[in-house]
Amino acid sequence: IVNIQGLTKDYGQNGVVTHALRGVDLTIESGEFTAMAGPSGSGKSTLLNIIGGLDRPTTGRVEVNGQELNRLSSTKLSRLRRDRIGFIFQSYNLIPVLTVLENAEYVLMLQGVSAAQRRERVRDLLKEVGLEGMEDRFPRELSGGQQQRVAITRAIAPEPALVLADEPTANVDSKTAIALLDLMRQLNEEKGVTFFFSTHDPNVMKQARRLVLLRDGRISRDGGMVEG
Amino acid sequence: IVNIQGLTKDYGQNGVVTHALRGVDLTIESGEFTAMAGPSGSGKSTLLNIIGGLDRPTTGRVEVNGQELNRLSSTKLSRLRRDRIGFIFQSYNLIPVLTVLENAEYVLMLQGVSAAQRRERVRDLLKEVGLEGMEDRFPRELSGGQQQRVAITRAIAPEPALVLADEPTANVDSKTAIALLDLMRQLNEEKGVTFFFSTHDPNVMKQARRLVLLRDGRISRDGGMVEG
Ligand SMILES: Nc1ncnc2c1ncn2[C@@H]1O[C@H](COP(=O)(O)OP(=O)(O)OP(=O)(O)O)[C@@H](O)[C@H]1O
Ligand SMILES: Nc1ncnc2c1ncn2[C@@H]1O[C@H](COP(=O)(O)OP(=O)(O)OP(=O)(O)O)[C@@H](O)[C@H]1O
Ligand SMILES: [Mg+2]
Ligand SMILES: [Mg+2]
Repeated sequence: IVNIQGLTKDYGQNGVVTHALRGVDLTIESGEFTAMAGPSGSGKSTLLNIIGGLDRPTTGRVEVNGQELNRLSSTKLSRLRRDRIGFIFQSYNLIPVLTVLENAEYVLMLQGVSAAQRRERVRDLLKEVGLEGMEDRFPRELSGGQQQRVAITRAIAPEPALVLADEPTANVDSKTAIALLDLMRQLNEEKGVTFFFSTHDPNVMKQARRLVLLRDGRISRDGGMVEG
Repeated sequence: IVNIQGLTKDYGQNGVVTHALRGVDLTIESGEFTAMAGPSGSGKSTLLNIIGGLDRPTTGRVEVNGQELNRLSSTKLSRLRRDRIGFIFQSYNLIPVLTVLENAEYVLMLQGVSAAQRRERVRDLLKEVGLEGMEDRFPRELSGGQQQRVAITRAIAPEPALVLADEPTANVDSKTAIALLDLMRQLNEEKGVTFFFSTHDPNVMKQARRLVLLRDGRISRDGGMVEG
């Protein structure tokens, strides 16, 4: 579902260039539950942003759901993002003027799902992530980990083909992190949603079936996780 | 250096009240290196914000550095914050239009430290947290963990009496987290800076000499950490 060849990403201005990604080759099959780890600054967010179509490669080829991103018009790209990809940002990116419920149902609303249907789906999910009763609050009235869970709900509610999650458990306690991972794994095993997420937490890495290690903008290791 | 008695904090509107803190008694001695853990939503950020004078109690008495916060004028309160307290926010709160260096030296500048002196201090610290070479970048050009480290540098550069840190290692890998904690402990042991920080990371909790557990707005456990 993701096929990347020779990906590089440079950020540069005034002669100072940062090589954030330095030649990444990566294939993710549909149905995978794969974690990515690596030091702070190694390129995890950059890679996720490019796969999600939120940023462009400098060189290389990125294919998502069979479509080569560089060839898509911006309309086609946003439609792919809206309908096929769920994105959980490292800093959540909730909309401050919308309530928890409105934030969580946002993509379903963009997709034209009826109000009744999307509210039911989202209320159930909010309950599963421990946010029952918070539907009418605003993001600024939530703790860090609560905001993170609204961002997760928004991304998984449409059951997209691919969920890209940037450190989805960074701001919650271990008990909540485990519950969130169980929820994500359930979605993966029952509905075939592909998950590709970055994390700094060894306990989260253990839950993945495959672990990709990023270092200085390159993949340094890539392998299946031993069971048990 | 911190003395809290009977602290409660309610957030409420339109009849729905959230009891974020429900009666907290806490004393932190000068020179401590104390961690606070607890589930997402248990009140950690709320407690740190109130100790740092960024939010007001609903009831109860909060004394910092011998001064009762409720009795301070807003001028005296901001002076206490500027000169005595270093604050690391859960979402960093860097100033987007200032560079890494300008953000990191911000409090020293407010304190009237000369440009030459503050630049030297901040450059050394930025090097220690692994951000050498990034001084002229802007926050949006940094990874999550890099932004977090700028926020840490800003808080510790003035060597305040008390540093309040809200999940200071949530967005960095374990190696960087350990280096940051070593730096904070060094400041604690060599300069007597008091540290009170919240965390979800068991490895970080182990490094503290005392651990306070928060649950549903109350302290549920409070004790020294066993050595070794
Ligand atoms: N606009 C930019 N200009 C210059 N450098 C940038 C820019 N954006 C990101 N970078 C650099 O690219 C590198 C990779 O950043 P990225 O955010 O992908 O790291 P990361 O692995 O997600 O780190 P973390 O674990 O701290 O979130 C970093 O060194 C960062 O400083
Ligand atoms: N403005 C507000 N209005 C209503 N409730 C609020 C408001 N701000 C915070 N709360 C609630 O107060 C409780 C404590 O929040 P706080 O941010 O202190 O939690 P926390 O322990 O820091 O959580 P986390 O580990 O997720 O960061 C939460 O249940 C939160 O929803
Ligand atoms: Mg990142
Ligand atoms: Mg918090």
